[in-house]
Amino acid sequence: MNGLTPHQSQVLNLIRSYRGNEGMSFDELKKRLHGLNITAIKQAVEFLSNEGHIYSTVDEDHFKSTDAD
Amino acid sequence: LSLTEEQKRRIEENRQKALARRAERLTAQQ
Repeated sequence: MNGLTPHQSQVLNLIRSYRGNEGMSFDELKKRLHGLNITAIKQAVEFLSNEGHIYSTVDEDHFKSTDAD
Repeated sequence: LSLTEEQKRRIEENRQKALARRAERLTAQQ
């Protein structure tokens, strides 16, 4: 689906669903994706950022989706 | 969370950069 792996889509959908203006934190992602190891989450976040699907907000650990706005 | 003007500016800057990267990737795919 849109060139993303299931893990990448899962991470993107969580970030997209978060309404706070500071964006979803990496810690919150870890909590919600407790079945996924941290390295896999970090790789998904890095990929999504490189592809322009997400961007960092108040610091390097908070993210928003470019198509959520 | 209430954001400072500086934070809002930085977030918008990051958003624009991400949108540019997204457009670049989409162009490359076509």
